[in-house]
Amino acid sequence: SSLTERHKILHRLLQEGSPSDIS
Amino acid sequence: IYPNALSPEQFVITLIEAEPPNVLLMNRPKKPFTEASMMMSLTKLADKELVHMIGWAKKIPGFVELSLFDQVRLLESCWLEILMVGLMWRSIEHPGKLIFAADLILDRDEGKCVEGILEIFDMLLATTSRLRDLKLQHKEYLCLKAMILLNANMFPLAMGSNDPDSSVKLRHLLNAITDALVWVIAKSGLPYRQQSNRLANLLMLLSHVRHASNKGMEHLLSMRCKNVVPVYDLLLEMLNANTLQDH
Repeated sequence: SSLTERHKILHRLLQEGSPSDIS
Repeated sequence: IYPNALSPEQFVITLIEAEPPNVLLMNRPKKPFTEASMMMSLTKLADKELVHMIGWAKKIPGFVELSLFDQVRLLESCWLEILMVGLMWRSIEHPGKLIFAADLILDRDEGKCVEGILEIFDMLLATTSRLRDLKLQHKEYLCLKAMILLNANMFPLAMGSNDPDSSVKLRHLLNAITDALVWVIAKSGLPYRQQSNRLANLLMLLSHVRHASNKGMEHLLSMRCKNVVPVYDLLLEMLNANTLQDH
């Protein structure tokens, strides 16, 4: 949970759709 | 795509297709730089590149098959190394200059306006000069960059990973990227005896990239603590994570 806490944005970007969506 | 299902050539082609676009700063500050305007430019650019870096990582064969925990840990550990090795590649044909972006090209001495950054500029320029001497090839660069990500973290990863076979997948990935780099060097036509020497020379440089990244992280933290530059969003999160990780 501490990792998830530390990386809310990163988690979201990793779980979001296709890589191009992120970019 | 499972990494071991790919041939080294297919792996390299996937890395070529995964390459992120070159990012522009857009609103370039007027010169001469002040400490604040240079740090603001560098951090703004880094924040933009970080978003593309995540898209790039997800396109590396097998990366998204790792546990989310491992994906985060790897990126958390090496994001500045990845930014720096990309900077070195962009700067390789421009001795004495750092091509942060097409609209942010700095001479070494322009770093004088920021306390403590010249030491880091000199490390970056020295490692870039060594890569130039080695005539680093684009496909070698792509393999080294992926290797930095996949090799970014080990022991806590093995212990902390909530998905034990994720570590097995990661070891397969590391073998696949090593095979890809060995294949690229072999394709270069170098005599067999010199191929292992070239591989060793390239891999030795990764420790210098890690050292420059550690120095850069310390410097960025000190700039933030002194309120020289505000840091937001993803860059702030990644920077904080390093602080917490150290503690």
